Amino acid sequence: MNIFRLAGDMTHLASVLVLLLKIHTIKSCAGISLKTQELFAIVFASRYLDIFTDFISLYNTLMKLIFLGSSFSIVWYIRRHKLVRRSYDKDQDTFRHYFLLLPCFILALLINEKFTFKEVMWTFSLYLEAVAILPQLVLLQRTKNIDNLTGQYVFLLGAYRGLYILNWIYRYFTEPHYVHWIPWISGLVQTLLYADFFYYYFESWKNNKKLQLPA
Amino acid sequence: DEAVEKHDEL
Repeated sequence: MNIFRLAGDMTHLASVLVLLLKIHTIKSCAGISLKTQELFAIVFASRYLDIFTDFISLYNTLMKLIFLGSSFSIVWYIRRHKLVRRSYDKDQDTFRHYFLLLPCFILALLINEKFTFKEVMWTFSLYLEAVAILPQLVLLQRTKNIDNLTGQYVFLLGAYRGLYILNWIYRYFTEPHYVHWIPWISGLVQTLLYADFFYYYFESWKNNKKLQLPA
Repeated sequence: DEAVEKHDEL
């Protein structure tokens, strides 16, 4: 494992911890899109189907369990927890996220590396992850006061995918035959979706002002 | 092999 990959995983882990910290200790999910969280839960459930069939490493299995457990518990918190539920911006979080599922699934059926159940589901999870942040970005645009934890959460999520791109570039030059167009292109699309957010995030940081996205 | 190489990523 190279340093970019490890840094990417750690940023991803940090993003989940920041979100859990906000939800668990402050008992608030204000500014967080349930739609995006539901899509992430579907992403991990369809990607990690191999968790009980293929053993890669203890690190790999543990991280998969963490991402599965955290994504489903976040959805549970926002939907079911008495206090957290109350802070959910339901009227603002209106993105029709179910409409993303079918196109991603059809694309995975059409464009994949191997037409097997596990491989199609894995490909589907990559396509879905690429666009899963959209409801969250729309919600951020509508939020007047984006709190620090929410801003950091989205920043860490974007950084995670950016670091994965560096990891792929590194692996391409250091490992023979390492060519995987599907994760690369969907990962690139996913990172590009954060470009606008990154710009305003750094602007607010530079000028020491509160983060706000133009509607 | 190739399958493992790809699936070792999260």
